[in-house]
Amino acid sequence: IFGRQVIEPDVLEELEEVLFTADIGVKTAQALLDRVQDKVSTKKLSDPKRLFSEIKQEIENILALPSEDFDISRGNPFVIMMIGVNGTGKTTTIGKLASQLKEAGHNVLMAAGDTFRAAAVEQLAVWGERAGCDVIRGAEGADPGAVVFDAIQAAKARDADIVIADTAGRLHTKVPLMEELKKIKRVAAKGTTGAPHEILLVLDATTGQNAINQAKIFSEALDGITGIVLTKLDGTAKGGVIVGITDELKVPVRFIGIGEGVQDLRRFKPREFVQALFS
Amino acid sequence: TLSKGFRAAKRKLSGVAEIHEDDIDEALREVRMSLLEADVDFKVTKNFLNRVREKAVGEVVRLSAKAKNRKVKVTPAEHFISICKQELEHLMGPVDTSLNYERHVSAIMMVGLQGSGKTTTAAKLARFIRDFQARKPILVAADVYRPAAIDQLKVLGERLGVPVYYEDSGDPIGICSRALETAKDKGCDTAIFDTAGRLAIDDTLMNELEKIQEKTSPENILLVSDAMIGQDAVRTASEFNRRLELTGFILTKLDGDARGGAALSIKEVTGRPIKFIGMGEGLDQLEEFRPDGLASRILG
Ligand SMILES: Nc1nc2c(ncn2[C@@H]2O[C@H](COP(=O)(O)OP(=O)(O)OP(=O)(O)O)[C@@H](O)[C@H]2O)c(=O)[nH]1
Ligand SMILES: Nc1nc2c(ncn2[C@@H]2O[C@H](COP(=O)(O)OP(=O)(O)OP(=O)(O)O)[C@@H](O)[C@H]2O)c(=O)[nH]1
Ligand SMILES: [Mg+2]
Ligand SMILES: [Mg+2]
Repeated sequence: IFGRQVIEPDVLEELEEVLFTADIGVKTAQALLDRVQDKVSTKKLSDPKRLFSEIKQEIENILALPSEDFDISRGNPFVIMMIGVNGTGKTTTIGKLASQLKEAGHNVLMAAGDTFRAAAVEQLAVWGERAGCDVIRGAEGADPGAVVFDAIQAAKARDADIVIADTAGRLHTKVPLMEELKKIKRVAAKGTTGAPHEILLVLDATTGQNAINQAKIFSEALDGITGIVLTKLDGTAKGGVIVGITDELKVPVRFIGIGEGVQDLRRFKPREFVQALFS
Repeated sequence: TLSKGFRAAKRKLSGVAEIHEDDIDEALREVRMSLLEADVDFKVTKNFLNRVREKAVGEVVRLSAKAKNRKVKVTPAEHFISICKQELEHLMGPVDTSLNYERHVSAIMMVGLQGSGKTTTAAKLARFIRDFQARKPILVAADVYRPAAIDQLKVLGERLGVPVYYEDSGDPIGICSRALETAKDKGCDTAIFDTAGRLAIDDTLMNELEKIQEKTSPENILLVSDAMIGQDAVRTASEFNRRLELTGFILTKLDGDARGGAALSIKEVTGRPIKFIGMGEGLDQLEEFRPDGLASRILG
């Protein structure tokens, strides 16, 4: 695949295997190699150890986007919207995040914005119990935007400083569902100034190249996302797709999911991620 | 329609007066990129290309020599693409969407990674075998871990008018074996076990599946896999297969734009057939698998 003759073929093959089996993808792998070849002399590239460490550094540079803690004071309340395709871990991540924020001293409300899927509200209600946070729900089949709006009003009434809104999983290719998502965002903005202050796209680490389409289309639909949560990194998948996504969209990975328990959410650390990618 | 990788391969072969081996290699490089972008497993791609190369170097080169002197029905480039498509379809076939019903109460066990679509697909399958195979299904809520998993299955069962067996025992092995007893009493002939999502490397939970299998000997063990899965497909499928001996796969969320290369990889590596595909969230959106549809999708 990499046409240049500068690098030893079997070193190249070894590098390709590492990158591709980690879901880094053809285009991103090529871009990484081009950049490294441009900045490093041929002599250095002929050393496989050197080549690998240059690639690792390049990946780390791409991933090291600034990602400060949420500035909760920006919102009244601060509204976080969780989005993504079906089954990636949105609802579970809300439970984990709410618990963390509550432990940090915040007053968190959850909005049961998935009014579509069977037992979605019940599932979030259990997480509410686990995290010690109230869940604002609507009637069955209620308008999701209305539930988020109600949650924002409830937050103001109860002095809750954070609202985390769950949304139904949806494939980015379904236009009416993407329109619904845009509407939820608009209604949230009516609820309080600047809402939603954070839009987190939840990506499953086992996803292949389709994650790139997901990120692009969700981002386009909502005029930008503010962060990514990469879940299920406790499995064997490496989540390499986020290298290309970060490079292109310049959106930071804020958190990683490393399990199904309420404590299994960590801040994303680029260096650790790169080590795991190559292990 | 062909993805740009296959179009590029075709272009490379159309542009030369006479095709030689290294032209084939150039075309194969384009095909390789296309397959990797479609999430086909790295090693499976390698083996696939070697097989295509063997055929192509013989047939396409010969056809190209012929084409130099007279008109041919199929150009060498088109023949190359058809070799790729044939080889893809051959990899995904033969078609076998059958389910095994041997005992008085048969069982179908749904297994897979978290969030792949097992619960939804279990319900879809219940409807399918009832409406198209004259079976009398009962859904079994064997996921005792995920919040509201049992509620979810009960809601789906209710929508279909299919009975759901559940307990608050928290004992998946007991639930599945008692479900088979209950099925008999209720006049049901097929139990569909909805199990909890789990990692293939989670020894405790994989042992749980082995115990359910030991206790209930399900005739069908189906791995439910998300069509957008990447290179992890082979790792996961081969481990589930090693532990349980799967009887087949169901690929879900094919109503999106994931290319679905995992389909190729898991079939190639385990030899088990893909039985059904999930084409949406609706309970009627389950179809029997057909290789030609997926081959075209992977080609792009
Ligand atoms: N191993 C592991 N499993 C996870 C992680 N995050 C979520 N899950 C599991 O993934 C499955 C799906 O999680 P949900 O929270 O229901 O996903 P969702 O995105 O809300 O799904 P929909 O609302 O149906 O689109 C559940 O079994 C979760 O326990 C993680 O970080 N690691
Ligand atoms: N678009 C689409 N969505 C699907 C399909 N199959 C399942 N889903 C959705 O995927 C999400 C996960 O489905 P579940 O049935 O909860 O998945 P699961 O494997 O049982 O999840 P766990 O029990 O947590 O492992 C839900 O939002 C489903 O509606 C499909 O074929 N197409
Ligand atoms: Mg959810
Ligand atoms: Mg389930």
